[in-house]
Amino acid sequence: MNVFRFAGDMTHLISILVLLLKIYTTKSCSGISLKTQELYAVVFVTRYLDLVTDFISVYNTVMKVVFISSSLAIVWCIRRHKVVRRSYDKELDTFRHWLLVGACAVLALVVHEKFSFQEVCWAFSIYLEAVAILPQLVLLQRSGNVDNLTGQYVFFLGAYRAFYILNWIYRYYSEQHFTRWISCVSGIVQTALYADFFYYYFISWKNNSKLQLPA
Amino acid sequence: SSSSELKDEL
Repeated sequence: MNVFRFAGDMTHLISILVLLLKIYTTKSCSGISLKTQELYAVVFVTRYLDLVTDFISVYNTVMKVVFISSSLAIVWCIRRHKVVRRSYDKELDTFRHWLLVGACAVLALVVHEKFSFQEVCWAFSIYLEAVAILPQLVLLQRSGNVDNLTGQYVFFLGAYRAFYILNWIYRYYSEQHFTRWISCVSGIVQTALYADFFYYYFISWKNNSKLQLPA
Repeated sequence: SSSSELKDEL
């Protein structure tokens, strides 16, 4: 565990806490894409199948359980919570996310390291995570104004990916550890998707103004 | 690294 990897995991955790904080304090999920949250729930459940087959560390197990349970809880809140669900921007959140699931499933069946159930699921989860933010970015762009907590949520998610890339570079030089190329390529694609958002986030931060995305 | 190597990243 190096400082970049730890920073990546922590910013990932912070992003989820920020999202839960927003939902809990405002009792609202406006600006949050249910589609993206559903994709993350699918990502974590399919990636962490090794929870039952391999033990890596207490840290690893705890984080996996936290990611699976928090993503399911968030989906439940947006769909079922009697107050929260009223603020869901259903008409803005129309991204056809099951197409992404289908495309990633096909890709995982074709491109994987080993043809086993767990390995194909793992590759699928990596591909799906790379594009899971798309419905959220589309929703933000459509709604124009982004509230602070939602902006911070997306910012921390993007920071998590950027730290993971630094972690891979660090591991390559310090441990001669080669990150799987499936992870590398997907991770770079995933981080690149945030480039536009980061640009406007920093401008609003510099000008001390509200985050607005161009239509 | 082989594909049977443990995946230690999240």
